[in-house]
Amino acid sequence: MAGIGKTKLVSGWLAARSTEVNLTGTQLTTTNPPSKGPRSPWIDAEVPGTVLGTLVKNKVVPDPFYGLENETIIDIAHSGREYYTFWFFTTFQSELSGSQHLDLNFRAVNYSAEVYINGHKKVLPKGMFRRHSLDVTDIVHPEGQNLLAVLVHPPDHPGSIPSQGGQGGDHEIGKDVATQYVEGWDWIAPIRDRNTGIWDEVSIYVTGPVKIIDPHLVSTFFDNYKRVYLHATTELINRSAWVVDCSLNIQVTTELEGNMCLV
Amino acid sequence: EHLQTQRVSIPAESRVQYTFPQSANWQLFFYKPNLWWPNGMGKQSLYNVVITVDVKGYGESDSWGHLFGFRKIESHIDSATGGRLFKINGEPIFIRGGNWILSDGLLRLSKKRYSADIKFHADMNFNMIRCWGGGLAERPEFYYYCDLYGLLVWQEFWITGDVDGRGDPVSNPDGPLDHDLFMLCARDTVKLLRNHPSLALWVGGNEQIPPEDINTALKNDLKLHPLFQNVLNENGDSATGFS
Repeated sequence: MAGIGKTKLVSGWLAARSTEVNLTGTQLTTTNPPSKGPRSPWIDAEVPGTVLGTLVKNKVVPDPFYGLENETIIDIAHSGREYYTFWFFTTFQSELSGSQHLDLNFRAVNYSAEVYINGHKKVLPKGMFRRHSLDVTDIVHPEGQNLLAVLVHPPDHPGSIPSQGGQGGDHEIGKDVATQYVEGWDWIAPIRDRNTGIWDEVSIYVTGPVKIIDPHLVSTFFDNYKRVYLHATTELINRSAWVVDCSLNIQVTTELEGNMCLV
Repeated sequence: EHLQTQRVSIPAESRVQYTFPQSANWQLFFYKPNLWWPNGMGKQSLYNVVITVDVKGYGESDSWGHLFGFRKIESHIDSATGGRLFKINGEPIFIRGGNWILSDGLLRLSKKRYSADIKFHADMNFNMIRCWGGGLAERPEFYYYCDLYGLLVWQEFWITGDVDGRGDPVSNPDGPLDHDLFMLCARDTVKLLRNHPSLALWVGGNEQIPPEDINTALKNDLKLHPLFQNVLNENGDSATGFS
């Protein structure tokens, strides 16, 4: 039985340009998992990171922050969105007991994505600044390896950069909910992929039947800060098919020096 | 230092919201806890808060933890200067702040980078960082180091004057195309970051007021919860607070 909690998926990611992959997500995560090789379009990926970060890491393009190298990298306005639509692939293990649930979490993706796990497809809707949580309990293999492929699409409105540059290029990026500086500003040249990618952490999260969601902690103060109360509100979700009786515990501790804890 | 347990029953396949305390007898009370102070005003005291849920017949089902700082942040617009004045834990503070966009333009973000960036600001004797609307809603790791080093954070949402209605020529006068998406992202971002003691101020955008429906929704969502809307008397005691 897996222990509860979070495991980040930080290593072993591969990436490939979508136009160079002739397989579907279902095939990639069942019969035809990718591998690197001299004729393979797959390279080591930056996750969390961006498409351009991956290309720089693999020296496919030069680092845009040095000299005039950014001018040598094709802008998404000229290449089209498909050129910077990328597959990302990895594997992970899971060993769940009967009552456990597994969530696959993306803390942020720019800008939308299709997720394939062991042949099953799920969609991550648009928005650069939102968390995504997929209940994959019924999809993962009870023991052994799971195959995960993510097709990441750039912002819907990457815009184009006027010859004179300016704050935010032609401002098309403002139509989306994403960072705006990526069309260039008075302090930075345009980011050629508009920061497309899995730009924040990916993790798997194991819980029992009940999950804690987004607690909120608030303190109130009285008597010149001598009398203080901590208020905590949380959402709880019961994903089992029966009523559950729970003990909900809140504990506050301080950390003394030398990794000692006062409870 | 403080442990409290309450019993909860949750229907099958459902979601509930639960608040500690449920009554005056079940309050998490602290007598003169160490307060969290911004850089230069005192120590950044932090407490570990852990919430766990144990299911009868199963065991521990989930656990959540967060570093928490006891602090009160107040601000108002000064009628003489038009500037915003801040008080922390009742003490006025002179804000020494810096503008911030990101740690790396290609989003090569890491704890190591954030630690260096934020500590640098603290070493420069800053006590506030302002996250510009054309950049990111910063990540929890950024806020962790701001909690640790005492940098208050002014976080803007993703609206700028240049791109959203005040540029030349004017573009996107009504902001992003999908206002519901903007609000979904804003609400999720607030939930992601709201427990950090360094988070001091939400601002609708840079040099621009968000579209009216977004602005109204943000102001409504971020207003003080009615539970905490107590009138304070001269001694700072709540007129209708806990006894």
